[in-house]
Amino acid sequence: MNIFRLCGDMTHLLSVVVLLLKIHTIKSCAGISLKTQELYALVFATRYLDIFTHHVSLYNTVMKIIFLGTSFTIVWYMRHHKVVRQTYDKEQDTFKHYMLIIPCFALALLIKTKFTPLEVLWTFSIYLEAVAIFPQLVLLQRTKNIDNLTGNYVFLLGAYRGLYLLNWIVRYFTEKGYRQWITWISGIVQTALYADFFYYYIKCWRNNEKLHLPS
Amino acid sequence: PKKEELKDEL
Repeated sequence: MNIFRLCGDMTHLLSVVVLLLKIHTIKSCAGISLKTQELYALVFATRYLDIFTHHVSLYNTVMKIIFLGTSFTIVWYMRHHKVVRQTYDKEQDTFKHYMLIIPCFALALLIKTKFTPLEVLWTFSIYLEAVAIFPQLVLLQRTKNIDNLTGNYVFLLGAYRGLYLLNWIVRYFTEKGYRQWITWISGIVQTALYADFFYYYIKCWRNNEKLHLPS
Repeated sequence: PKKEELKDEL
């Protein structure tokens, strides 16, 4: 495992910690898209079906359990916690799940490595993760006052994807015969979705302004 | 096996 992969995973973990900090400590999920969080829970549930059958390392297994557990915990908080759920911007978070789920599933049936249920679901999870941030980005654009934790949460998620790109470049040059086109192309699409957000995040940070996105 | 099938990333 190279340094970019490790930093990518740690950034991903940190993004979850930041989100849980906001939800659990401040008891607020204002500005957070439940649609995106539900899509992430679906991404991990379909990708980690092999958790007990395909052992890579203790590190991988522990991380899988953490991402599965936290994603469902976040969804539970936003839907059912009596204080947190009242801070959810339901009227603004209007993106429809099926608009992302159906095309991703269709694509997974068409473009995959093997036609087995596990393989199709794994490929589906890769495609879905690439676009799962979309409802969150739409919600951010509609939010007038983006708080620091929400801005940092999305920044950390984008940074995690950027670090994975660097990880793949290192692996391409250091591991013989290493190719994973489905993961690479989805990863590039996923990182590109953050480009606009990054631009305004850095611009506002440099100008010492509160984060705001043009609508 | 091909690396694609190893699924060693998260």
